Amino acid sequence: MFEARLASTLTLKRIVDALREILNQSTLDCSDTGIQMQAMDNSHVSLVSLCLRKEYFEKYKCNRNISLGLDLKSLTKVLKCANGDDAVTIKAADKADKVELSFESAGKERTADYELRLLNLDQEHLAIPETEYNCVVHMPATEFARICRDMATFSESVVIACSKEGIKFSASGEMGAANIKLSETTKGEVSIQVDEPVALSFAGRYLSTFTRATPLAEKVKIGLAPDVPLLVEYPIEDYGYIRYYLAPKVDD
Amino acid sequence: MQRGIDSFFKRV
Repeated sequence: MFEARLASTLTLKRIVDALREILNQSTLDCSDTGIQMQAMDNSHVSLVSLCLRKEYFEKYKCNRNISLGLDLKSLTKVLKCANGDDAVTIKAADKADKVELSFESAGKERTADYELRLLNLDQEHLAIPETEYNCVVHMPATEFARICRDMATFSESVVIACSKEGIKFSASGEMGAANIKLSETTKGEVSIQVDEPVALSFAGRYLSTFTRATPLAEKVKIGLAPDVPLLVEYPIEDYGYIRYYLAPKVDD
Repeated sequence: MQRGIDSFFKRV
């Protein structure tokens, strides 16, 4: 038996919004410590990893591990039926072929229950090693979203170069070129830790997709190391995260 | 050229 209750549906809506552009379907792995999900996009260029520890939930019960295969389009449709300030309870019986979502209005005067059919999805799990990133940058999530949007105007490829002087995003195409550089700020909005400078090239459209997670967090963490995937991490309060990994482009 | 993410992480 699995049961998890969140005081507000809004975060769940935001989490699904952050995933649904990159994934159509995915499996939530629920255990007594919380919920995990990991999936690659269709082209196998990026990977998204979601973690929600049980402490994130108002109520959390999971007697035995259960995997919930979900169609994110269908889940989005159900979440549209709820108000952001509704409480939501997700329930599934052991070996169930459906999941139940119950919404309760803030004043408790309205309840609505929906059932969603579960999918049997082939799960591919990748082992993500602990990586020591040569460059770790924290910046406002809205700033990162703005940079990704502005870069996309110029080119498909974005070069991210990080050194002690700052982090620089560059794109050049037929129209011209764009360079945006951020330096560390004294107030701490932007922090830049650099062991060794790194410069890598990435497909901009994936970066833009990752910024769908912007409403979830004030700050985004970016990790760069030579010849490893880029890390873009959005914390979910103190109880979890969405991490996106993006494979770098290599010279033709 | 774009590398696949699965060339960096091992399948388990």
